[in-house]
Amino acid sequence: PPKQGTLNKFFAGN
Amino acid sequence: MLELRLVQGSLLKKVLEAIKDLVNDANFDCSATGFSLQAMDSSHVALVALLLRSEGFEHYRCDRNLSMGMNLGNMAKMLKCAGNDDIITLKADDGSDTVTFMFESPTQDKISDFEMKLMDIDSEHLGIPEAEYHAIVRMPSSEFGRICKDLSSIGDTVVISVTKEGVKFSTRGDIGTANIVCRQNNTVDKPEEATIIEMTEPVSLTFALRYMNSFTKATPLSSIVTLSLSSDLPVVVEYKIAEMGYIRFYLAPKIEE
Repeated sequence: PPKQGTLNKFFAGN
Repeated sequence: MLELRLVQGSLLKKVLEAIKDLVNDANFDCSATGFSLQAMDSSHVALVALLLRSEGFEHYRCDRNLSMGMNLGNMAKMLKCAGNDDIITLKADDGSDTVTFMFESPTQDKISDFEMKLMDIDSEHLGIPEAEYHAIVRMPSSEFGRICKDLSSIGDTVVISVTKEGVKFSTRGDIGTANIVCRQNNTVDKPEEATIIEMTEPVSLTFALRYMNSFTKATPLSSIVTLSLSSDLPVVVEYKIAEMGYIRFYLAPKIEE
């Protein structure tokens, strides 16, 4: 089954 | 000194109902632009971004930028005590560790104030890059809510596929499969009943229905929802808040390993 990704890799912390 | 007077207090009640189950604690940021919030759920899968612009308030005083940490469950409890027609005013003094919610009935014959303790929250403010989306679907929010609810009785995930023909919502579970296709229809009498698809290339992404269902708690805020999709990017589920701003939910897709 597909695995749930997280948002951290899309949005950079600042 | 902070003083924000919102004549349509029910908007704030609805905002809290829409986000309190997704995020426990969050910082509300107050600046000349408006009253805003950005917070992720505890598993960093979903993010909510709220903006209520200063112009939307009858009175908006924010002497300096202020970040107020609040427990959203507790804030929702307090706002539940406001009537749907009440005017809500938020007040906080500089350096105070409390915020006051004042509720005024429309006829001014009942005035309540509720003081809530603020909390220190360490939260990372994420930079959300501007993105070009392959497909933007605008549809009635009630229809989207119905689809998410219906599909979640069959499966745990939804595949959203957009083609020229329309937008397809699919799921599969132990008892079987389900596919719901909504075709573009911009010829309806009322604009809020239209389904409009702007697409530069077909896109198909898989998401957890649990989160989608949580986002649909914002349905009372807007008759229209906008889904912005691109391959390998989080979907944006946006409910515009009339005259004031928006509530946007970002959800990371499920990825084949």
